[in-house]
Amino acid sequence: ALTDKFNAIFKKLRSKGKLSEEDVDAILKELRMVLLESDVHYRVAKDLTSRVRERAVGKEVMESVTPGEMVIKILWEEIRQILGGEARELNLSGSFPASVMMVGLQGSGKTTTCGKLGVYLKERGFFPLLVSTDTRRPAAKEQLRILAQTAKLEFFDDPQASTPQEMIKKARDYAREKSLDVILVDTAGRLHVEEELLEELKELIEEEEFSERFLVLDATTGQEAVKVAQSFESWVHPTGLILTKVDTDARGGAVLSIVAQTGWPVKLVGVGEKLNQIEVFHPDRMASRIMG
Amino acid sequence: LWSKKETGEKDWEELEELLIQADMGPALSLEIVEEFREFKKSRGGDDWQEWLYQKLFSLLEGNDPSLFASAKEGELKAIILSGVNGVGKTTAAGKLAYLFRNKGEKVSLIAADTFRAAAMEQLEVWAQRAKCRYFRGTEGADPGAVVFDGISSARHQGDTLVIIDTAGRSHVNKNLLAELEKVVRVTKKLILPSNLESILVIDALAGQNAFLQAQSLFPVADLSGIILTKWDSQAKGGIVFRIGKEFHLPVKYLGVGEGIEDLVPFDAEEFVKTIVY
Ligand SMILES: Nc1nc2c(ncn2[C@@H]2O[C@H](COP(=O)(O)OP(=O)(O)OP(=O)(O)O)[C@@H](O)[C@H]2O)c(=O)[nH]1
Ligand SMILES: Nc1nc2c(ncn2[C@@H]2O[C@H](COP(=O)(O)OP(=O)(O)OP(=O)(O)O)[C@@H](O)[C@H]2O)c(=O)[nH]1
Ligand SMILES: [Mg+2]
Ligand SMILES: [Mg+2]
Repeated sequence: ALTDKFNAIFKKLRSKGKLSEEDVDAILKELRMVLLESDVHYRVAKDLTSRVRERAVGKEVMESVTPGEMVIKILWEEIRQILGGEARELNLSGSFPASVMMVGLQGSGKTTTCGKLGVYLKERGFFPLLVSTDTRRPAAKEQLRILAQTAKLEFFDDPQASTPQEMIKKARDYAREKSLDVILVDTAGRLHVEEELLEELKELIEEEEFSERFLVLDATTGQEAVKVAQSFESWVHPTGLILTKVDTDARGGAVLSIVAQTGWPVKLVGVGEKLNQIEVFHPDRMASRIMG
Repeated sequence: LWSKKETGEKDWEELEELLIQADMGPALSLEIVEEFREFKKSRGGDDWQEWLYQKLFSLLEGNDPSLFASAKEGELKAIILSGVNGVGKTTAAGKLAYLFRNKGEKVSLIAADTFRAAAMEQLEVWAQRAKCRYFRGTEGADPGAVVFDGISSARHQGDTLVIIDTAGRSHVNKNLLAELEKVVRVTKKLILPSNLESILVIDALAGQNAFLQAQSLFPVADLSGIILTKWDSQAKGGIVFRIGKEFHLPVKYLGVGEGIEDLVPFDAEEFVKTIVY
């Protein structure tokens, strides 16, 4: 782990007495390697380590009796600051019923997250309605329907609806009819380079109001995360991030890269395949995790 | 990158950035940059791209991209697909079924994901699209038992190839690793070693965690190859160099889209060119 690696370095350095700038650079080199191994984007890792360097060549570290621990603490604080920004409340205001949309790359966990969010909201006194606009993936609607059924959540489908807009309008009518107050909209997965599909989402959000547009992101995402965020930002303007598969050993550096770049709040994290496995985001835990 | 004789720190950084952003990982990228610095010192050639192309190509050398290179004729063949959640296993199963059916094989798709919502329905649609036989068990049935019955049924029907789709699993879940190990063990009881391909499906957009996936699943599933999906995302999939270096696992196919024909045989030259140029 990071601490063991650094203890080895610092043991060697401590015997020298005071730290020199070269020593600090050696430490920062190791730090950058750790961040990159955690899938933090190349540029974000560079910015982070240069920020740590600015603080580390100051008195607090150079004359500290435990310089190693100080440097680690500084890095942790810098990461925590990037991740910790916005409040993490769900925004369900605006038109009634409120609409929440799940978007993201193929296989990131949107459909499962839709089900999880339904359970999460139901437990908090809401009456959610689940609807899928995914007409591309085989058995996509069936998957959401089964999740809804398992969790005893309302599910809407109109096989006659010919566009996502139409499906959502009909879902809204159904929700009003049944006094349901939140609509959770599952969409088909799409790549950040599939412009036609991104256009489809853009048209959808121009016609329908969504109080939340979540980018559902797999914690294993690598260096491409920054390009993914840039693309979804320009087509969809997400209001927040839901990070999935955090129960794996993926360090999740992609979330740091994206938040550093976009400032989006991370509202929730998926921690397993079951519908109750969703949690509030803890920036402290994520910072420690990224540092290995 | 460099046209002047003296290259400074900034130039090595650009090479390192290219490699890191291709998801090659910090250790391997550093190793390659160091090697190039040595090369430049001693030989001083100017075409870094040519050097990098040769270097990366050499990392993939000796890898056989074909499936069933030494399979025994007239005996049933099997492909097991494993990997973490959402990488594209079920889709790859459908694409492979279509591909091999067009090669004249009689294919059975076996739905060994008895857990996830609509997993069996999803594979069934692919079987219909590929026009091949489909075998499933009951909801929540033991995957090992489904595989046993599926292979027996395929053999009985005169099929030449079974493709086994398994549930997504995290390699940190010991129970799921044990489940996969059982599926592979059951398959090995019924299929000759020369006729079995155990394929790890990896997402091209994944970062260094894909290495940990390969590391854990390699002994459990006795992996013989990789399918790298979502290569149409323009992610470089450099992690396969790191995996190849450590486990000598060859990439067999690239997934390049969501359609049934979107599976292309791995071409090392094209793959390396995409990273370098
Ligand atoms: N371990 C783990 N698996 C998850 C999590 N969230 C989703 N999954 C799994 O990831 C896989 C993909 O989930 P889906 O919900 O189908 O993903 P999707 O984004 O809807 O996929 P597409 O609709 O094809 O784009 C499934 O096997 C899920 O069970 C999570 O938090 N942890
Ligand atoms: N763009 C693109 N999408 C792909 C590719 N391969 C699979 N997909 C998509 O990725 C998503 C997940 O595919 P699945 O086949 O369900 O993945 P899986 O590994 O079986 O998922 P689980 O069984 O839930 O673990 C689907 O939306 C597929 O259409 C590919 O090569 N390119
Ligand atoms: Mg889905
Ligand atoms: Mg599957």
